[in-house]
Amino acid sequence: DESLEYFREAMGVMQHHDAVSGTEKQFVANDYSRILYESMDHAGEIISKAIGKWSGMESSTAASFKIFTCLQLNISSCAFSEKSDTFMAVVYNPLSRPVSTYIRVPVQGNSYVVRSLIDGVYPTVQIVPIPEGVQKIPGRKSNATNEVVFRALDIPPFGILAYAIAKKIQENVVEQPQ
Amino acid sequence: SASFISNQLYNISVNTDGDLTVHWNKQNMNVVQSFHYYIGAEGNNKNFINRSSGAYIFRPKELSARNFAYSGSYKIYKGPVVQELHHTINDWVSQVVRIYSEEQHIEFDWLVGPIPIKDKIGKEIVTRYSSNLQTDKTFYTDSNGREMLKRVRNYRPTWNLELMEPISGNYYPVTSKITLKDEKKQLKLNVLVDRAQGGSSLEDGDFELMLHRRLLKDDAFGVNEALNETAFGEGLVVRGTHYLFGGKVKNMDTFVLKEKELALKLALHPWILGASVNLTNIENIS
Repeated sequence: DESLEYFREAMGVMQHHDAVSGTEKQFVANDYSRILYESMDHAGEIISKAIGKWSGMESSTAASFKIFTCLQLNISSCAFSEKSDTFMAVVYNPLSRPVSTYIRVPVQGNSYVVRSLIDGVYPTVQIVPIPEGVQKIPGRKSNATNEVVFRALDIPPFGILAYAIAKKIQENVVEQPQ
Repeated sequence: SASFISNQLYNISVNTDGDLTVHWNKQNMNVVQSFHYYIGAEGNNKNFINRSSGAYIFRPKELSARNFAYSGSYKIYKGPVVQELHHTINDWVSQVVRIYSEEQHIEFDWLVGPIPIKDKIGKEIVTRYSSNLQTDKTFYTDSNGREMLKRVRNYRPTWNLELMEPISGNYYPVTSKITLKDEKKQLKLNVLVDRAQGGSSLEDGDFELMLHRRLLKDDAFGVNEALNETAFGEGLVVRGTHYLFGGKVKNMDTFVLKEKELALKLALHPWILGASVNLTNIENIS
């Protein structure tokens, strides 16, 4: 696949000792960032295809199924999750053994419900605030103020679990006059 | 209950100096975690003695790390999934300490930067975990995820060592793990890292890891520029994770297995991807 070619080239470049140890010049560091970002960007389509095929979602949702990467989760920022009231989080386990782990997804709201798409189970969810220091990181363009945290249980080796995440709609309670 | 986070294994709080204290409930083990900084050496690079601290070498100017003046605060968030202690040290050093309901480790999510350089002083920031373990100058670091190598302070196994630089001379690469062992109490303390870092144990019972460096002079080893990285017109901000994990080594096999699982989980954490979904009601998803 052509889109993999970008990754192959990045792998070649990133084996230089300066890339491994971080002793490259600033301009070179910027170029490494560019190469890695472009590789991931081009891989979006192939990731979508693979995950759509494994999960069977590609056929059920036809051409509309598209995977979005969240490359800034390390600074609690993800354009995709924080702009949608309802979305799907797909968790891929790159290890050859089952893994249970906690998932953190940046959001703007403060009340969410999560449902596993595999077994329909609703995991316990907690909303925690993103620390002020993180929100102030220069260059972080994010409106997320909270993170949805839940436990993904037994993600299969080299496999995926998918969760639907939806903002809880606060029901208006109309008080009855006494 | 608002001044600490705890579970059946640990009790974590902030002491009056602004350092974090971890007390193990069932074992005689406690750890104080703190942040410090070294001032980078500056020289004219004309000979080795005058080399500056830079991209290739860590060379502190003084014989010990400096403490931060604590001007921070902390907040605690508790819930059914995770307990978090949001700890601010100053304007540019902070962390989130987490304990999850179904995990045994403590997660330190540290955030450092932009390191201020208006005072024209290059700084190298470390975090230190100081425990009550008796370690007899010995600590262990991994070698690219392979076997753990025994390191003894101020000692090399094949020659008589006289260190001219007692701090950097005792620093070793930590690619995934640094460990302390108390042979008498049979206690072990590990920190797992999410990226390669420099680390050392400069006093018995403690170890430290280098988090972020911003230096103003080239070290003349070839890069030809100071390690003074910027983004968006300011110094870089770095965020990363340490997993603190320790206890009795009674059942060594189980302990090592848990450690390995945790290290793998940190190094190769599951990917989180998003997909749009046309939903009106979450109950309708099959």
